[in-house]
Amino acid sequence: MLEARIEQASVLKRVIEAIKDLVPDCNFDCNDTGIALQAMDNSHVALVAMLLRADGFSPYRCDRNIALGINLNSLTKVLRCAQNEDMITLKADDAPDSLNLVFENTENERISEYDIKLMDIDQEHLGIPDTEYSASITLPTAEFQRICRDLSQLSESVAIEATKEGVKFSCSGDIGNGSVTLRTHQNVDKPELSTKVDLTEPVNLTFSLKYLVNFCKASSLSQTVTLSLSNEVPLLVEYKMDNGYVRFYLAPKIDE
Amino acid sequence: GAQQGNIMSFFGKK
Repeated sequence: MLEARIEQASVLKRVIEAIKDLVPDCNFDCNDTGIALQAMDNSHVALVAMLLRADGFSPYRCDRNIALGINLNSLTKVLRCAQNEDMITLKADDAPDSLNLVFENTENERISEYDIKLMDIDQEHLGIPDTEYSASITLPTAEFQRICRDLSQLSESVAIEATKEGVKFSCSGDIGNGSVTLRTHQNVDKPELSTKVDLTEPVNLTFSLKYLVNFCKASSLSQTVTLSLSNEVPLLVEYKMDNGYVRFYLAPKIDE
Repeated sequence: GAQQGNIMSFFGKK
Protein backbone atom coordinates (compact mmCIF):
# COMPACT_ATOMS: atom_id res chain seq x y z
CA MET A 1 0.00 0.00 0.00
CA LEU A 2 0.89 3.64 -0.35
CA GLU A 3 1.08 6.02 2.56
CA ALA A 4 2.71 9.40 1.97
CA ARG A 5 2.47 12.50 4.10
CA ILE A 6 3.53 15.89 2.81
CA GLU A 7 4.07 18.78 5.26
CA GLN A 8 2.57 21.51 3.14
CA ALA A 9 -0.52 21.10 0.99
CA SER A 10 0.68 24.06 -1.09
CA VAL A 11 3.44 21.94 -2.67
CA LEU A 12 0.96 19.42 -4.06
CA LYS A 13 -1.49 22.15 -5.05
CA ARG A 14 1.17 23.98 -7.06
CA VAL A 15 2.38 20.83 -8.83
CA ILE A 16 -1.14 19.86 -9.90
CA GLU A 17 -1.91 23.44 -10.96
CA ALA A 18 1.22 23.36 -13.12
CA ILE A 19 0.25 20.31 -15.15
CA LYS A 20 -3.53 19.88 -15.06
CA ASP A 21 -4.35 21.82 -18.21
CA LEU A 22 -1.74 20.00 -20.27
CA VAL A 23 -2.46 16.47 -19.05
CA PRO A 24 -5.99 16.28 -17.55
CA ASP A 25 -5.92 12.51 -16.92
CA CYS A 26 -2.74 10.74 -15.91
CA ASN A 27 -1.20 7.94 -13.92
CA PHE A 28 0.78 8.69 -10.80
CA ASP A 29 3.35 5.91 -10.60
CA CYS A 30 4.21 5.24 -6.98
CA ASN A 31 7.13 3.11 -5.86
CA ASP A 32 9.80 3.17 -3.16
CA THR A 33 11.64 6.10 -4.79
CA GLY A 34 8.60 8.38 -4.75
CA ILE A 35 5.65 9.50 -6.85
CA ALA A 36 6.33 10.03 -10.55
CA LEU A 37 4.27 10.94 -13.57
CA GLN A 38 4.92 10.94 -17.28
CA ALA A 39 2.26 11.99 -19.75
CA MET A 40 1.89 13.51 -23.19
CA ASP A 41 -0.61 16.19 -24.03
CA ASN A 42 -3.49 15.22 -26.35
CA SER A 43 -1.80 16.45 -29.49
CA HIS A 44 1.49 14.63 -28.70
CA VAL A 45 3.50 17.82 -28.98
CA ALA A 46 4.55 18.10 -25.33
CA LEU A 47 5.45 15.68 -22.56
CA VAL A 48 5.31 16.25 -18.81
CA ALA A 49 7.61 14.39 -16.43
CA MET A 50 7.14 14.99 -12.71
CA LEU A 51 8.87 13.50 -9.69
CA LEU A 52 8.16 13.93 -6.00
CA ARG A 53 10.96 12.04 -4.27
CA ALA A 54 10.18 9.84 -1.29
CA ASP A 55 12.37 11.99 0.99
CA GLY A 56 10.00 14.91 0.42
CA PHE A 57 7.39 12.98 2.37
CA SER A 58 7.45 11.96 6.01
CA PRO A 59 6.53 9.21 6.44
CA TYR A 60 6.69 7.59 3.02
CA ARG A 61 5.73 3.97 2.51
CA CYS A 62 5.18 2.23 -0.80
CA ASP A 63 6.37 -1.35 -0.97
CA ARG A 64 5.25 -2.16 -4.51
CA ASN A 65 4.49 -0.34 -7.75
CA ILE A 66 1.08 1.29 -7.65
CA ALA A 67 -0.42 3.29 -10.52
CA LEU A 68 -3.00 5.87 -9.50
CA GLY A 69 -5.08 6.92 -12.51
CA ILE A 70 -6.29 10.39 -11.61
CA ASN A 71 -8.44 13.02 -13.25
CA LEU A 72 -6.56 16.17 -12.29
CA ASN A 73 -9.66 18.34 -12.35
CA SER A 74 -11.21 16.07 -9.72
CA LEU A 75 -8.01 16.17 -7.69
CA THR A 76 -7.96 19.98 -7.95
CA LYS A 77 -11.49 20.15 -6.55
CA VAL A 78 -10.47 18.06 -3.56
CA LEU A 79 -7.18 19.94 -3.03
CA ARG A 80 -9.16 23.19 -2.88
CA CYS A 81 -10.59 21.80 0.35
CA ALA A 82 -7.09 21.83 1.87
CA GLN A 83 -5.51 24.96 3.26
CA ASN A 84 -1.98 25.73 2.08
CA GLU A 85 -0.43 24.95 5.46
CA ASP A 86 -2.36 21.72 6.02
CA MET A 87 -0.47 18.43 6.09
CA ILE A 88 -1.73 16.01 3.46
CA THR A 89 -1.60 12.24 3.80
CA LEU A 90 -2.20 10.19 0.65
CA LYS A 91 -3.27 6.58 1.08
CA ALA A 92 -4.07 3.85 -1.43
CA ASP A 93 -4.31 0.06 -1.49
CA ASP A 94 -2.15 -2.13 -3.68
CA ALA A 95 -4.89 -2.44 -6.32
CA PRO A 96 -6.79 0.72 -5.55
CA ASP A 97 -10.04 2.02 -6.96
CA SER A 98 -9.84 5.18 -4.88
CA LEU A 99 -7.26 7.51 -3.36
CA ASN A 100 -7.73 8.62 0.21
CA LEU A 101 -6.60 12.12 1.21
CA VAL A 102 -6.48 13.38 4.79
CA PHE A 103 -5.85 17.06 5.48
CA GLU A 104 -4.66 17.94 8.97
CA ASN A 105 -4.27 21.32 10.55
CA THR A 106 -2.29 20.96 13.76
CA GLU A 107 -3.14 24.45 14.97
CA ASN A 108 -6.88 24.05 15.17
CA GLU A 109 -7.02 20.24 15.38
CA ARG A 110 -9.09 20.03 12.21
CA ILE A 111 -8.99 16.81 10.24
CA SER A 112 -10.78 16.41 6.92
CA GLU A 113 -10.87 13.30 4.79
CA TYR A 114 -11.72 12.77 1.14
CA ASP A 115 -11.69 9.85 -1.29
CA ILE A 116 -11.48 10.31 -5.01
CA LYS A 117 -12.33 7.64 -7.52
CA LEU A 118 -9.48 6.42 -9.68
CA MET A 119 -9.60 5.68 -13.39
CA ASP A 120 -7.99 3.04 -15.59
CA ILE A 121 -5.65 5.00 -17.80
CA ASP A 122 -3.79 3.22 -20.53
CA GLN A 123 -0.74 5.40 -20.78
CA GLU A 124 2.28 4.87 -22.96
CA HIS A 125 5.65 5.53 -21.37
CA LEU A 126 8.21 7.07 -23.64
CA GLY A 127 11.93 6.56 -23.24
CA ILE A 128 13.54 9.94 -22.68
CA PRO A 129 17.19 9.62 -23.72
CA ASP A 130 19.94 11.17 -21.60
CA THR A 131 20.92 14.18 -23.64
CA GLU A 132 23.98 16.40 -23.50
CA TYR A 133 22.34 19.63 -24.51
CA SER A 134 24.18 22.20 -26.62
CA ALA A 135 22.81 25.02 -24.48
CA SER A 136 21.34 25.31 -20.99
CA ILE A 137 19.89 28.64 -19.99
CA THR A 138 18.89 29.39 -16.41
CA LEU A 139 16.80 32.50 -15.92
CA PRO A 140 14.27 33.88 -13.43
CA THR A 141 10.92 32.13 -13.72
CA ALA A 142 9.03 35.42 -13.77
CA GLU A 143 11.21 36.69 -16.61
CA PHE A 144 10.52 33.63 -18.75
CA GLN A 145 6.80 33.94 -18.05
CA ARG A 146 6.81 37.58 -19.07
CA ILE A 147 8.71 36.93 -22.29
CA CYS A 148 6.33 34.12 -23.31
CA ARG A 149 3.27 36.21 -22.49
CA ASP A 150 4.56 39.31 -24.28
CA LEU A 151 5.66 37.55 -27.46
CA SER A 152 2.51 35.39 -27.63
CA GLN A 153 0.58 38.58 -28.34
CA LEU A 154 2.41 38.96 -31.63
CA SER A 155 2.98 35.46 -32.86
CA GLU A 156 2.24 31.77 -32.46
CA SER A 157 5.88 30.80 -32.33
CA VAL A 158 9.17 32.01 -30.91
CA ALA A 159 12.74 31.44 -32.00
CA ILE A 160 15.12 30.84 -29.10
CA GLU A 161 18.70 31.60 -29.99
CA ALA A 162 21.42 30.87 -27.46
CA THR A 163 24.95 32.19 -27.75
CA LYS A 164 27.60 32.62 -25.08
CA GLU A 165 26.62 36.29 -24.76
CA GLY A 166 23.06 35.42 -23.82
CA VAL A 167 19.73 34.32 -25.16
CA LYS A 168 17.43 35.98 -27.68
CA PHE A 169 13.73 35.24 -27.97
CA SER A 170 12.26 36.57 -31.21
CA CYS A 171 8.99 36.31 -33.04
CA SER A 172 7.19 37.71 -36.04
CA GLY A 173 3.49 37.91 -36.76
CA ASP A 174 0.85 39.73 -38.77
CA ILE A 175 1.15 43.01 -36.85
CA GLY A 176 4.94 43.08 -36.78
CA ASN A 177 7.79 41.49 -34.92
CA GLY A 178 9.49 41.60 -31.56
CA SER A 179 12.40 40.25 -29.59
CA VAL A 180 13.74 40.10 -26.05
CA THR A 181 17.44 39.56 -25.38
CA LEU A 182 18.78 38.58 -21.99
CA ARG A 183 22.51 39.07 -21.68
CA THR A 184 24.36 36.67 -19.43
CA HIS A 185 24.81 38.30 -16.04
CA GLN A 186 25.23 37.43 -12.41
CA ASN A 187 23.31 39.16 -9.65
CA VAL A 188 25.50 38.77 -6.57
CA ASP A 189 22.88 39.89 -4.04
CA LYS A 190 20.02 37.96 -5.61
CA PRO A 191 21.50 34.99 -7.51
CA GLU A 192 18.01 33.83 -8.50
CA LEU A 193 17.75 36.92 -10.72
CA SER A 194 20.83 35.98 -12.75
CA THR A 195 20.81 34.75 -16.33
CA LYS A 196 23.30 31.98 -17.02
CA VAL A 197 24.07 30.27 -20.32
CA ASP A 198 26.09 27.02 -20.48
CA LEU A 199 26.95 26.50 -24.09
CA THR A 200 28.87 23.97 -26.14
CA GLU A 201 27.55 25.21 -29.47
CA PRO A 202 25.16 27.97 -30.53
CA VAL A 203 21.55 26.90 -30.96
CA ASN A 204 18.57 28.40 -32.74
CA LEU A 205 15.21 26.62 -32.53
CA THR A 206 11.56 27.55 -32.98
CA PHE A 207 8.76 26.56 -30.60
CA SER A 208 5.03 27.05 -30.17
CA LEU A 209 4.33 29.88 -27.72
CA LYS A 210 0.96 28.40 -26.74
CA TYR A 211 2.78 25.50 -25.08
CA LEU A 212 5.46 27.67 -23.47
CA VAL A 213 2.75 29.90 -21.97
CA ASN A 214 1.13 26.74 -20.61
CA PHE A 215 4.42 25.53 -19.06
CA CYS A 216 4.66 28.85 -17.20
CA LYS A 217 1.77 27.69 -15.01
CA ALA A 218 4.58 25.94 -13.11
CA SER A 219 6.13 29.30 -12.23
CA SER A 220 5.17 29.10 -8.56
CA LEU A 221 7.32 25.95 -8.13
CA SER A 222 10.69 27.63 -8.40
CA GLN A 223 12.34 31.03 -8.67
CA THR A 224 14.41 29.92 -11.64
CA VAL A 225 13.74 27.83 -14.71
CA THR A 226 16.23 26.04 -16.94
CA LEU A 227 15.77 25.76 -20.70
CA SER A 228 17.92 23.07 -22.33
CA LEU A 229 18.27 23.03 -26.10
CA SER A 230 20.00 21.09 -28.84
CA ASN A 231 19.32 21.38 -32.51
CA GLU A 232 16.54 19.09 -33.68
CA VAL A 233 15.58 17.67 -30.29
CA PRO A 234 12.74 18.66 -27.95
CA LEU A 235 13.25 21.63 -25.67
CA LEU A 236 13.46 20.77 -21.96
CA VAL A 237 11.91 23.30 -19.58
CA GLU A 238 12.70 22.33 -16.00
CA TYR A 239 11.33 23.65 -12.72
CA LYS A 240 13.32 22.19 -9.81
CA MET A 241 11.80 21.77 -6.38
CA ASP A 242 13.46 20.85 -3.07
CA ASN A 243 12.49 17.21 -3.44
CA GLY A 244 11.68 16.74 -7.08
CA TYR A 245 10.97 18.46 -10.34
CA VAL A 246 8.45 19.22 -13.04
CA ARG A 247 9.93 18.90 -16.54
CA PHE A 248 8.23 19.79 -19.78
CA TYR A 249 9.51 18.60 -23.15
CA LEU A 250 8.35 20.38 -26.28
CA ALA A 251 8.88 19.16 -29.83
CA PRO A 252 10.41 21.87 -32.02
CA LYS A 253 8.84 23.32 -35.13
CA ILE A 254 10.56 22.02 -38.19
CA ASP A 255 11.06 23.93 -41.42
CA GLU A 256 9.35 22.26 -44.33
CA GLY B 1 5.80 28.04 -42.42
CA ALA B 2 7.33 25.64 -39.93
CA GLN B 3 5.58 22.37 -39.11
CA GLN B 4 4.98 21.37 -35.49
CA GLY B 5 6.99 18.26 -34.62
CA ASN B 6 5.53 15.29 -32.73
CA ILE B 7 7.15 14.33 -29.42
CA MET B 8 6.81 10.62 -30.24
CA SER B 9 9.10 10.98 -33.23
CA PHE B 10 11.87 12.01 -30.81
CA PHE B 11 11.17 9.79 -27.81
CA GLY B 12 10.40 6.16 -28.61
CA LYS B 13 7.90 4.01 -26.74
CA LYS B 14 9.37 2.12 -23.82
